[in-house]
Amino acid sequence: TTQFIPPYTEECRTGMYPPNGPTFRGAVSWYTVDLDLPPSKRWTAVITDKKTDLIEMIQAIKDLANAFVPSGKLIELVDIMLPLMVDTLPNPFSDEIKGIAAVSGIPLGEVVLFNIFYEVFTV
Amino acid sequence: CTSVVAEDNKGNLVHGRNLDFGLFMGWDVKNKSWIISEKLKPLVVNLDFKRNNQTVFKSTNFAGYVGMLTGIKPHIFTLTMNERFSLDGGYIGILEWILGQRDGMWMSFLTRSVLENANSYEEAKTRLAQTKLLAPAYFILGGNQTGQGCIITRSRLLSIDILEIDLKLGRWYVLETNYDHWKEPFFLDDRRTPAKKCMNQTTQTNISLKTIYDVLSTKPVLNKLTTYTTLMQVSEGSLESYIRDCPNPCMPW
Repeated sequence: TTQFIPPYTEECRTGMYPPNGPTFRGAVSWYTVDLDLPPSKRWTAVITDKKTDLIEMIQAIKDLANAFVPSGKLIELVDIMLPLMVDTLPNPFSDEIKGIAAVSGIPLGEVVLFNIFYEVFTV
Repeated sequence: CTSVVAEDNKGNLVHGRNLDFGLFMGWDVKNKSWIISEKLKPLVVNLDFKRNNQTVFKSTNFAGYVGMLTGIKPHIFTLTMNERFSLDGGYIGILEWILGQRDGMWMSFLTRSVLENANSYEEAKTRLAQTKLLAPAYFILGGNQTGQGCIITRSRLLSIDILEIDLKLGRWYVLETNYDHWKEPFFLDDRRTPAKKCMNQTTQTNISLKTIYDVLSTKPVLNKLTTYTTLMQVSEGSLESYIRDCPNPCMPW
């Protein structure tokens, strides 16, 4: 019963498809990832397109981390320690992550953090 | 997150999911939204993974993330994963990894490997159920034959439970949010009850990609954490996804 609290809950919606209206922000672009390419090259097209948004999102996570640890030590730890960890990750993931860091210009440790975030988030 | 696999009365399997993320990671008071969820939305991409110019699998992803949370191996199976909370969580797995114990797999690397290399529903189910993980998870898997739809509840080491579609028992769909299906969800985050109410109201006769989208658009199944909705139909080999918004008033989770 704690979940039936209109207007935060509502009757079952109908006729929402095709997606439209205020709950539909937009469609999603398609990209091809060519698995015949070397792992470090596979994500170049995607990251070239999305680099700015990726940098913004990672900056938001860094701002959050700095809110918890104002000294910046947490980000330093990420930037120093996680690059050492990337080579322990199995391929092709390790080389794909390095490729993404190279194309985006984002520090490798921060790209590693994004990719293991599910495990880190449990902290 | 909410993931559902349903079988209509003609035996077609459809798979839909809302990807919710960013809880407690900064609340934007002015816009009444989670900061990280909003930053993730522009990064949502659909990916067509090809080898020898042939599609191996397709996925909805966040640009920069090489693991998989949502995907389809056309005409073979569909796969999504939802987060599972446990005290024996990912941080223990990471600690073990740092200390040199590396026989477990990172969750999204396992789903990526299954989408890339498994060639049947049964093979995918076995690998998702039996591979040691660094963090617990729910895997929601749909196949290409009647009855092939399941929720695999995983701890880091074990497959705790597999709940499968069973038409004889009237279970024409399986639906997972973020709580073990044999337990009551956390009382302040029961998205399961409203979602199941809408599935039952839709009925097996009327279930389709369209009506699953309706279920996934109903608050609080749609909430401030929802970044995208993906709809997949294995028999068509189709995957489509939409970036979502939840206008106020809307549940923060």
